[in-house]
Amino acid sequence: FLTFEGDLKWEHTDLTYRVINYSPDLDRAVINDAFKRAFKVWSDVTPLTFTQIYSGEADIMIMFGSGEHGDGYPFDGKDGLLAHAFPPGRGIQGDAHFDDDEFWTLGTGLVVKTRYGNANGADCHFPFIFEGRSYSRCITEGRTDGLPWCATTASYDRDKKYGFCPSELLYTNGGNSDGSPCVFPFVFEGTSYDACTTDGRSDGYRWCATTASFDQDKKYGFCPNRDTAVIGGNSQGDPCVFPFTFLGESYSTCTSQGRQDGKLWCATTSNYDTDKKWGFCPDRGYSIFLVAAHEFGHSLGLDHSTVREALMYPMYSYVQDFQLHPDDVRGIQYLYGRGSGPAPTAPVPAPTEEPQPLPTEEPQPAPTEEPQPMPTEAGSASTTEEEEEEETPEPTSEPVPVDPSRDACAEKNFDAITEINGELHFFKDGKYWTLSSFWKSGIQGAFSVADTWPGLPPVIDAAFQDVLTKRVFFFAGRQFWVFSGKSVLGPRGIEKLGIGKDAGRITGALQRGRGKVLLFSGESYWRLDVKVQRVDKGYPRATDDVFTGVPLDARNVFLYQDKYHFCRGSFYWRMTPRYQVDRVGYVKYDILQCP
Amino acid sequence: APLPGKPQALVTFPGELGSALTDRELAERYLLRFGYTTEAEARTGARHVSLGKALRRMQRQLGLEETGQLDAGTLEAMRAPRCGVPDVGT
Repeated sequence: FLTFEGDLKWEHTDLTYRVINYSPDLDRAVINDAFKRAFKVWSDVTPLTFTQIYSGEADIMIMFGSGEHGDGYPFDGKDGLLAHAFPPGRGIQGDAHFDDDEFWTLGTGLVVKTRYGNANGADCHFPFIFEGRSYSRCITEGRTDGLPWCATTASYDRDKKYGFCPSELLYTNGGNSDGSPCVFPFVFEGTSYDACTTDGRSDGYRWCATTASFDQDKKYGFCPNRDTAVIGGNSQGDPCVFPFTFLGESYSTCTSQGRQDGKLWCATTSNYDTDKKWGFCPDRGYSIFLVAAHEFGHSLGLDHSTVREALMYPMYSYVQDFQLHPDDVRGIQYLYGRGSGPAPTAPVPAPTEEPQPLPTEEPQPAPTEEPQPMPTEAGSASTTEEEEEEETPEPTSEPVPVDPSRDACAEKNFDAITEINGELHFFKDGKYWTLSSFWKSGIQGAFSVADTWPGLPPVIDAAFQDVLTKRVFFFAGRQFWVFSGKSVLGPRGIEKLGIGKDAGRITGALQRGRGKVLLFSGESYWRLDVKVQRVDKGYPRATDDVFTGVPLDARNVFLYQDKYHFCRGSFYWRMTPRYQVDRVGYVKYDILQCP
Repeated sequence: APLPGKPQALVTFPGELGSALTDRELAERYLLRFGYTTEAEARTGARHVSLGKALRRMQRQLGLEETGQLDAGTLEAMRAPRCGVPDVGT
């Protein structure tokens, strides 16, 4: 092994990383999981720990880019250079960059992760049988809304298991529209577009407007790559068009004609000769996990190894059951020591290439319009992505309704109500229900609080989600817990937050932006600085001074659809950000929409 | 696959970075990019001598057979996908 000149290394062991943007080749959850496993390769054999953060400067900033991407070390289109990283230090030091002209997979070909449907976010199974025909791609047959879908088993006819494929008609990534799908046609600089475009951008990423006019609303998102998307060329992300004409001949599949390197390509219009629009066809691609594990080795201070089987060997080769080579272990332990892990007499079998059971996101109801012959989205539990840059560390196991018979509409009141990942959560006696206002498919649940947030008491008083880091704070009595996915900090006493002994239980919370949250107890409220986890000076203050006209003994206080909600008994008072009560109604009928 | 017997016309595809390089150009670019040669060495008159020395250094680093020649194995390694961090130098 080799280290960089001067044995560059990090002087602290609790390292942070942040994923600035995501390749459209893979679902965001797949990329996050791959990076997490890649860091675990190194934390398993050292005292180092790695925490993903979602804003601000992390030790290791991760990004995807093509060609020249801002650091003066340009990438080179498909293949060749795959990625690079900088040795430990401040600023760009430690950062890792990945060439987005590559086709990123888990090393064995296209990964098409589905959303919604009834397959819990499983990947497409190619080929699959539908109505007796075999398909090896996403299809729109059987639907009238044009949403591409696939089966997640070998036969849809037999198993009826399916999900929706990545497409701009279903969601977008990044941008400023919280993942909303594209709206076609949309107007940009006076021109009407009915497909994703790279116009107006220099980085080649395809985008669309999420309202009818970008010129007017400035709302946009980046288009996910469909399963037929080409890689690189001059049409990154556009689908192949078959048949297409090339040098006067017609082609209905990818071809290597015209090339010396034998790579398969296709045209993205019906006539290459006239339009010259083309790209490479999907191949096995490069394992984002393996390349990331190598680059993170650089970020930690390892240079290239001369040992061919070592992870830090500079050339890429796909390995099915990856194991860190002793040469890599010696190198990293030379820099950081062994840590508490067992002495790996034989290399500890690192996670296999196959993705671990992917952390699936909160259950999301499927798109509403569901024409036959598709099954109705009964209990669809698929994934969705919070599209701001912040990605919630989702609970690692999919919440499965434990007691569908427990009906939220039968409850007189709730222990706590709060919005998590864009869904309203109603907690009662160790159970909870969720309601999404975006997808109109009603109340989901009852789920078990203990399954989703192990360690919480059955009865909680209040909860809120920190919008910056997506961590969820729970309060019960004078204690609180902080959950990041399934990992929890606590219980700790609320006095640690600076809330005095005179305060009783916390009844609710209102997110105020810029990392501030108002915590309500009795007839007072505190302003919590979530980052430092301390209440600000000058608190508590009297609720009545600011929030006039709402009950002072509210059982629940929560922010929902940008308005403050105070609940008492079966009623709620809704207050505008300008502190005007604009509605009083029934929690059951107005918020829960019970029949 | 190319149609048998039909001379395959090679096309330069728009947007593809860099047109086809000769083996020597490929080698010189690779050795410079990954730190086996320096700009100065690449420009001096004794390019043949420095190329052989740099090739031998690259072959040793990557565990290839040390021939100092632009043989098939070395060219294949130079075309293989890899990390962009230089093997030698900063």
